[in-house]
Amino acid sequence: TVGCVALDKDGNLAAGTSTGGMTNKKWNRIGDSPIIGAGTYANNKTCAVSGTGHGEYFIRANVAYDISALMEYKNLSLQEAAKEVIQNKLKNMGGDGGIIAIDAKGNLVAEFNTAGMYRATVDENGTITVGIYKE
Amino acid sequence: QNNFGLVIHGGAGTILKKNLTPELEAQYKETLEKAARKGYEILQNGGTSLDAVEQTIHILENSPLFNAGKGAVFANNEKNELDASIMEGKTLNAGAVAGVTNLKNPISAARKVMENSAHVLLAREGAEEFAASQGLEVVNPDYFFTEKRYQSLLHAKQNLSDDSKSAYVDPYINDYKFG
Repeated sequence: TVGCVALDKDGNLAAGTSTGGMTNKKWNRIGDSPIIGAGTYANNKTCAVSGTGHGEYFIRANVAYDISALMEYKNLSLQEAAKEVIQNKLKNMGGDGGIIAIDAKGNLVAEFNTAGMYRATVDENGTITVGIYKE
Repeated sequence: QNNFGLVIHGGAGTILKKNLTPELEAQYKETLEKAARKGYEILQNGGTSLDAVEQTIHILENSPLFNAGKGAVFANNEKNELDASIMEGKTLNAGAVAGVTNLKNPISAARKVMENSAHVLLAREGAEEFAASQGLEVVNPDYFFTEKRYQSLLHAKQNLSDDSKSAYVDPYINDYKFG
C-alpha cells in the first residue's frame, strides 16, 4: 500500500491511498484502502489520514475517521489521536499497521505498531526526512 | 507547524534491516525522497493538496518496489486487483475504486470518481469502464506483472492448503502486511 496526505498553502487538506491488497486474496476481497473512513479520510477541521496494514482490522476500527473524530470531539492533538488509535485501539484488537497524517496546522505524523513503515515527510522549508525502520 | 507540507508512506509491516540489502534499502529511500520532492514542488508552487497527493502517489504506483500499481501483489486468480481512494478535506468529497485490473494509476481513477461522478466507490469492470470514459490511461494487465510478486503468490499457494484462508500470512515476507 502507498499513501500521501498533504496540506496546501490555502489551508486545504487531502488524503489518498492506493494498493494491491493482500497476496493470494480471493472472492473479490477488498481491504480498507478504498473504504473512506477506514483507510483514508480528510477533514479541514481536523486532519488528513492514510493507512496501511491489516485491512480487515482497519475497517473494523474505522481507523482514519477515528483519529479525526478524537481530534474533533475530544480535542486531542493529532499525535495523541494517532497514538491512541494505532498503539491502543488497533493493537488491542489484534490489528497491525500504521498511518500517516497531517493536521490543519501542518503537524506531520507517522505512527505505526509494526517493525517498520516506509515513510517520508517534507515540511514547508523543503526538508525531507525518510524512514523505514521503527528507530 | 507548517503552512504546507506532506507525508507519504509505502506500506508497513515486518520490515527489518536484516531483510533488506543496502542496495534495496537505498532504492526505497531514493523513491520515497523522489515522491516527497514531487509533492513539495507542487505545494511550493501554490498547487492544491489534491494535486500533490495524486501526483506523489503516481510515483509510488509506477515503482515496482511498492504494493500499488506496478509491483502490486497477485490475487489468487493470478491477477493484480487494485484499490484506491482519495478525499478532500475542504468539501468532504471522496472517491474510490476497488478491484480494478487495467488502470495504470488507480489513484487518478479515484479522483475522477470523486470529481466527475455522483458516487463515492465504484468497483471492478464498472470502475474500469468509467475511468476509461474519463480519458485515464488503460494498460494491459501484464503491465503490473513483476517476477518477485508472482513468486510470492506461488509460494503462498504452496503453503496454503486450507481453502478457508484467502490470504498469505508469512512474517518473513513483507507482502502480507502491505495490504
